[in-house]
Amino acid sequence: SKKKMVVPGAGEHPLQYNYTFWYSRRTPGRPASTQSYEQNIKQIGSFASVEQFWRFYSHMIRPGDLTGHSDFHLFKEGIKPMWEDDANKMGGKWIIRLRKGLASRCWENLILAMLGEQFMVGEEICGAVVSVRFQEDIISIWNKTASDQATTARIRDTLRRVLNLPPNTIMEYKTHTDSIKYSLGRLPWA
Amino acid sequence: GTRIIYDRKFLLECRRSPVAK
Repeated sequence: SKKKMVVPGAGEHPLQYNYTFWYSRRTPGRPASTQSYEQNIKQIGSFASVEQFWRFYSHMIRPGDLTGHSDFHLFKEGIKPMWEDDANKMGGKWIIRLRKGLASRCWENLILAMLGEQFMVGEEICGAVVSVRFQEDIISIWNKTASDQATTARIRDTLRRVLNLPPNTIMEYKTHTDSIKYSLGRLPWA
Repeated sequence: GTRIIYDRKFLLECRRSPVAK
């Protein structure tokens, strides 16, 4: 069953792409298998214009006010925020670990840059994630082709510019195939 | 084709002045 794509309202400012907000929260003590991950991830809604984005965003809790093991995901409509999605499986992500207190501002700057097409890497961007954890928060931006070094370098440089991060911030690029390997390594039977 | 590019300042302005319905 194909869902109807959202369209901009009259007089609204269209975005280059439609996007979907997702939310996930991990139940403490449960293993993060693919199946439970997919069960825990919920769609919030999709939008096609700047105004529709603000209507969602203004009603959402700021990441810095979330508790527990929670994530917001903002992906292009039609791309699931999972490694296994066709758009993601050859891809990777830039990861930035943030000390507590920075997540709300960094997340907003990151998604505004993505929605406004500030990365200038064609069709490469898939989506962005903010992950709220116990001691630190993590933001990441996912792209389609992990092996495309010109693209990943351009995304890194744009991130530095739009996030206005402290100079000692460490940025790490991880391919999704590596993420899958390491997560399997943590399972008791692997 | 052409790309729809918005800077942060413009996106924040759209938040303050929503389209009249």
